[in-house]
Amino acid sequence: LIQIKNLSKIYHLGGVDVHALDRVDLEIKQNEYLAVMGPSGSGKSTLMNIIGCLDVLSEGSYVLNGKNVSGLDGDQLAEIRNKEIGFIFQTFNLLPRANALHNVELPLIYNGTGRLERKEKAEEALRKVGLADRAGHRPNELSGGQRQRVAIARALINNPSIVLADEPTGNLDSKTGAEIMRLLDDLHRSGNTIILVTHEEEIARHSERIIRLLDGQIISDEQIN
Amino acid sequence: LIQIKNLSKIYHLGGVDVHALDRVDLEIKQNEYLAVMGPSGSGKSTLMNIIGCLDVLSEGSYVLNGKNVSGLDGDQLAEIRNKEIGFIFQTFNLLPRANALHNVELPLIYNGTGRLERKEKAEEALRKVGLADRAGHRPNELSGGQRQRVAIARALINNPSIVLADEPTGNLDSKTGAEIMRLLDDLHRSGNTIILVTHEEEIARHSERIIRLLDGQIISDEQIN
Ligand SMILES: Nc1ncnc2c1ncn2[C@@H]1O[C@H](COP(=O)(O)OP(=O)(O)OP(=O)(O)O)[C@@H](O)[C@H]1O
Ligand SMILES: Nc1ncnc2c1ncn2[C@@H]1O[C@H](COP(=O)(O)OP(=O)(O)OP(=O)(O)O)[C@@H](O)[C@H]1O
Ligand SMILES: [Mg+2]
Ligand SMILES: [Mg+2]
Repeated sequence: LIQIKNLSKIYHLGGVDVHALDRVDLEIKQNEYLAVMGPSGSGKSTLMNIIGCLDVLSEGSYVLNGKNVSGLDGDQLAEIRNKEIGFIFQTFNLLPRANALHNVELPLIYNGTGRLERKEKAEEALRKVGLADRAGHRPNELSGGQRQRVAIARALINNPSIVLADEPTGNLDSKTGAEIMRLLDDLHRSGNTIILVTHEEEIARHSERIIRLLDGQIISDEQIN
Repeated sequence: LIQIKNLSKIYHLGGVDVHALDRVDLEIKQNEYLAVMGPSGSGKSTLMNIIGCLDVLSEGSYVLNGKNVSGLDGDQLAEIRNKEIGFIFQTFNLLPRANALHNVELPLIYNGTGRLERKEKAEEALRKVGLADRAGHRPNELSGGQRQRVAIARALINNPSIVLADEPTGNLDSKTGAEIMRLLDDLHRSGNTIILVTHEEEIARHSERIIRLLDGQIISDEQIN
């Protein structure tokens, strides 16, 4: 499904080169459940952004579903992002002037879903993350963990085949975090591919494979369970 | 130091009343080390914002250092926030167009510290959170955990007598999180008052007292250690 070879991401900032990712080799099969761990600044979000077609690599290659991603244009990338990938951002990235329901509806607006069906699906998605009674709140009228759950509901609403979850439980208490992990585990059982960034070992243990990054490099890649 | 009596925070949203805080009674002495826990949406950040003079209560009273906070004007509140309180926000709240060094300098600009001394103190503050080599990066050129650490450095730079830390390790791996907790523990030993919101029990165990919220109410208040 995903083939990454010799991938580097290099930022040039005032004369210094920052290797956010450094010659990464990675293969991910369909329906894998993968966790990515590593210290703050080690390149986890950068890797997710490149896999999610939100950022471009500096060197190396990324083949997704048989297509070389570097060869695709803006429209093709947008279509992949909308149809095949659900992204739960580390910093949520919600529209500040839209309420929770509208934020969750967004992916369905992009793929042309009718208004009535959109509203029903968005309400259901909010119910699944325990926020049915917050549908009308805007992000600044929500707690940190509630914003995170809106971001989760939005990412999952299209039932995307690849779910990229960047620290999905970082702002959640353990009970709410467990409910979110149940959602991701269910998706995995239904055939979706789950790639999860976390710095919590217990969350990582939901996966079948743990990759550890350090200074932009993969330093270990282990099957678990 | 802090006396909160019968404090409520009520939002009126389209005909529904949301009790973010509900008749909270709380006394905090100087040099206490307090942890606040509770599920997502239970009122932790709301409580911190009111203690930090960033938000106003709807009912009840809040006395800080002998002064009734509801009786203070905007300038007096701003002075308290700058001189006595260091706030580590759950969502960081960094200036997007300023680099890390400048973000950390801000509290020193507000209290009139000279340019050279500011720069030295800001560099030292960044060094303490492991970000000396990221001083020139802007927030969107930093990882999630690096932004969190810039927010921490900024909050602590004035050596404020009260530190309000809203989930300071939420985006950090355990090693980096431990370094941040060492900073907070050191501050406590030097006499500062630390109020820490966290949903991680091990982080809460650094404190001497744990308060648990549920639906805006305090449901337990225990001394530990
Ligand atoms: N401006 C607002 N208008 C209406 N409701 C609000 C507003 N701000 C917060 N709330 C509600 O108040 C409640 C408490 O929010 P708060 O941010 O204090 O929770 P929290 O305990 O910090 O949660 P988390 O652990 O998710 O950060 C939440 O249910 C939230 O939806
Ligand atoms: N636009 C940029 N310009 C320069 N450096 C950048 C930029 N974006 C990210 N970086 C650097 O790239 C490195 C990797 O960042 P990344 O966000 O992938 O880390 P991370 O592993 O997700 O960290 P965290 O656990 O803190 O979220 C960091 O050291 C960061 O400072
Ligand atoms: Mg990250
Ligand atoms: Mg909060």
